[in-house]
Amino acid sequence: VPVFPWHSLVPFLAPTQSD
Amino acid sequence: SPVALPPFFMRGSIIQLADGELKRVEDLKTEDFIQSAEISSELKIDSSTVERIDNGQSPNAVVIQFSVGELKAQVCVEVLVEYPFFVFGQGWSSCCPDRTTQLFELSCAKLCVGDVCVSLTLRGMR
Repeated sequence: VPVFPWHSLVPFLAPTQSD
Repeated sequence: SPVALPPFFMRGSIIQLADGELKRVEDLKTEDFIQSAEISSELKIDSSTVERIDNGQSPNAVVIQFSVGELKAQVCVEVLVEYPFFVFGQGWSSCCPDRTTQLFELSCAKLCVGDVCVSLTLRGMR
């Protein structure tokens, strides 16, 4: 049975431009 | 269609939390994400508020605009209508909950403007 890490389930949202 | 949905959204999928605990995807709670991120040295939980939901390039896709984190960075993502997001205090939610339930047997609420979703950023990133 495959086990998936918790962080696969939520989107990685970060601004593409840095300041 | 753009991309197939990953297999871990299927009801019954086994998810490992940061402390090693195993849970089914449908049993995950907001605290599971918060506690896992607290343990993580690299990942940080952000609150991403749904600002807009527009039609995508294909009929079964939507473009969701999020306001991310304290800086309220505007980020757009295009996903299939059945793609589930985890809403704080509510659980799995998608733009088309019926389709998510049909395809993945995962109970979903309707994702709406104003919902605050769990998202991740890298620690130490500005």
